[in-house]
Amino acid sequence: TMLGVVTCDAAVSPEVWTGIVKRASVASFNSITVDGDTSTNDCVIGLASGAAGNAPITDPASKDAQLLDAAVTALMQGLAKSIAWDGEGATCLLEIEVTGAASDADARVIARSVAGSSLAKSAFFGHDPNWGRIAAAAGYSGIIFDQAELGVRLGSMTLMKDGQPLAFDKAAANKYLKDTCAVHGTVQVFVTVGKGPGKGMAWGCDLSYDYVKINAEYTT
Amino acid sequence: VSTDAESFVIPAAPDLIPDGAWTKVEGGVCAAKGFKATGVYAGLRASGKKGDLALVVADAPAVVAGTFTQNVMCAAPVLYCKDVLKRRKTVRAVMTNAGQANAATGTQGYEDSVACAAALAAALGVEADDVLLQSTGVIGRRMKMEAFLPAIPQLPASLGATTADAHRAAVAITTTDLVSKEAALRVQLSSGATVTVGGMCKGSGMIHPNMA
Repeated sequence: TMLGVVTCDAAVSPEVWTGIVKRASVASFNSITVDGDTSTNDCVIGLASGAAGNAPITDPASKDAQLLDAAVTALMQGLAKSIAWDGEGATCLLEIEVTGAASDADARVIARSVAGSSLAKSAFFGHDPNWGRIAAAAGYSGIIFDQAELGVRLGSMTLMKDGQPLAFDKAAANKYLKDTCAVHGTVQVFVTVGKGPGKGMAWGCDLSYDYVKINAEYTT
Repeated sequence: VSTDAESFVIPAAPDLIPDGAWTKVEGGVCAAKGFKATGVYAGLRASGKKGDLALVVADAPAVVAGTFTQNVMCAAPVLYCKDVLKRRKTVRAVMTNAGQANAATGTQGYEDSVACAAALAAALGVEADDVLLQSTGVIGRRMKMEAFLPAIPQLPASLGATTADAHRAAVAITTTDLVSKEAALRVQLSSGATVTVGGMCKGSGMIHPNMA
């Protein structure tokens, strides 16, 4: 289960605040996955006290509304990423960035499909730069794209381009994963699916032996 | 209830907030003006002495918004909050317990949520609809009401607006989490006013949120 409480001292109308919390939740908590299991209790509650003394924000298109929107989204993304970082048994945080989709929503769906792939997650735990599992997870996301436009980059290393695997330095890619997991760091995966304007991110973690151990011993 | 330090000693999550037009600050849910928080050990967990009951209170009615799981088998506090938000645009408090999820507990579970909200409202001197609830823990088991209800009137006395108070709240909502998760940032509006946003969350397993 994920639970969140967000507090804010801006003076903001209920309508604007509701929109901000909704959009921020989608771009943060709804963009993480640890094990693909949606809880019975997931909930984010946002409270705005108005104690900052600013002129009330009532126009969602105003500059102040957009600043507040960006700030709340950033805060919630930081919190959401900490959940993925602390995923049961995790040795790393996975950050998947998708570009070139038809829309931001499409990009987020593809990104979370990759972040949630048990095979891709297992590969990351084994420090295996397995571009095929990443490509497959993007492909079954439900979002249509031209496979001849798929690109995959792991950290700074390009593994696939224009739908074709490249002759990358596997030892270096393996070392990138090993070194990152050794410090419980962030593994970055970049996926390109075309030339559309849509971009989105999702976060997850690797799948380790400990995940099974924890959930075999802990009752939910 | 207890606020013993040893009940709240777990490491903090790393800072993972993206960079932008804001400054990261300390204080979690207490960083923004107008809020107090607390976390206590109330004996709600099946085992261990980690904090298990958290409360965030606004000094005055605060504008509220929520997103909730779309899981059909949603828990009683989710149903309760959605009912309150149909009626209210402001609330005063959010109380969160760890130990039992109060999910798949039927009418009894909903009545337990109502009883907890009523008890907190009485303790704070507010209306029941000023209170929202969150629960996390084991599914299908009734909350430990024999420990929960007596703990609620004791909560307001331990409220505070410090970073330590926010941290106790952040720890008290954890379950299998290995770290506490809290953050805050400050941003300047175009009008010149400075606004602070803070937050806490929990989660480690059963994580694939799909909230609306």
